[in-house]
Amino acid sequence: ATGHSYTKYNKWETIEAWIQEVANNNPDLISRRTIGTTFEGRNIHLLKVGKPKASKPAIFIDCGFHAREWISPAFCQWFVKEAVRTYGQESQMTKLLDELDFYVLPVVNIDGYVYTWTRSRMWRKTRSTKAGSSCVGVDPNRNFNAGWCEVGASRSPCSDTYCGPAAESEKETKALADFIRQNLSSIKAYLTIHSYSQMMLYPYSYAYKLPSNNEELKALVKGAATELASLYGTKYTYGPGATTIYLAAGGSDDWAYDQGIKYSFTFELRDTGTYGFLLPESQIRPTCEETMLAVMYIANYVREHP
Amino acid sequence: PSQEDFDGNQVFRVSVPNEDHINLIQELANSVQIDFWKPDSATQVKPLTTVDFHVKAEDVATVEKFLEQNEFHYEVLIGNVRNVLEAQFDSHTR
Repeated sequence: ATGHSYTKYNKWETIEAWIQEVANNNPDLISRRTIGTTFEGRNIHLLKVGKPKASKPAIFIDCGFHAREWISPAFCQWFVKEAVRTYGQESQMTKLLDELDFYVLPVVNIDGYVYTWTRSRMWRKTRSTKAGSSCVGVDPNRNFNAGWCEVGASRSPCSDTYCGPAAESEKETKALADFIRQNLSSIKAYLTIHSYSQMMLYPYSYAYKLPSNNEELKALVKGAATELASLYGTKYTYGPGATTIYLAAGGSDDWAYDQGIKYSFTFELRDTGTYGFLLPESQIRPTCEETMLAVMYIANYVREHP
Repeated sequence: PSQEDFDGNQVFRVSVPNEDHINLIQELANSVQIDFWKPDSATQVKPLTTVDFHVKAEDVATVEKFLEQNEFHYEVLIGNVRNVLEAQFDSHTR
């Protein structure tokens, strides 16, 4: 993966080469599979990270839903790096990878990510086109079958929050949803990594109702936020999506929860607005380091409550 | 198309005290192309919150005039998006 760096933003071709390299170099810990292709025909890669063992519970982590949120794919790469670096060296990660698998989807919206590198840094949606409109793209986080297009989403193809012509209309969201459906019996937690605003959210976002294990999830994100803040003092707010941030239907965390994955979270990483989507590369390291603490906290809880 | 350069584009943070101001934000979004950063769209703006949005260089004066005429409290978070965009590549390894 020539030119790849964990402390730089990497273009898609570099990330794709890295995916192959990290899997090839760590066959005892990482396997790679392709779960689909994007609208423009790129392969959607998924890494399975964990010590091979029959019937292990798993945690699914995805990055890069929204194309311009570059810190998100940077975190997925960082997570894999840390897994490889610390397995067999640090007890917590070793225990996690011995007892759990992590499915890591490094970039969901690959076409959009490529577009931010080549045409417009501020692009958000997918790059699909539909008959009858000259506008491009669907908001992948409005495209899941969770109160699909009811609130906080737009039916206009030109809107940045366009929900699409149908739930899972996008090849990228369909591939992700199909994989989770096929592996529902093992996936115990779902984490989707976004930016910005420094929040940890749990269901629901498509309505003001609360999940049945609201108190458990609230305590979990509170603990995770405390862990995160312990490194650099970064403050995260947390709670159910609808009241903590805003109503938004069609999100992947709500969908995963309704599929039966009772530990489902959205992370909104740094910052709170100074740079927004243009977070400097010098903040990749501290952002990923502190996020690792929160993810490890949640993963450890899931390990203890399979 | 060539790569968009964002020169002169700005990002605003606007305080929204009540429903009247939400309606004004929606009115602004209907008249000028606004890229919402937080929340994701005009329909998600809530009272007693702030709204972050990105405006093209040619619309900056119009937006500022609108905000001032309607007595919004606001700040310019990013004075020139192009500069911040270039500055994001500040890694010492680059």
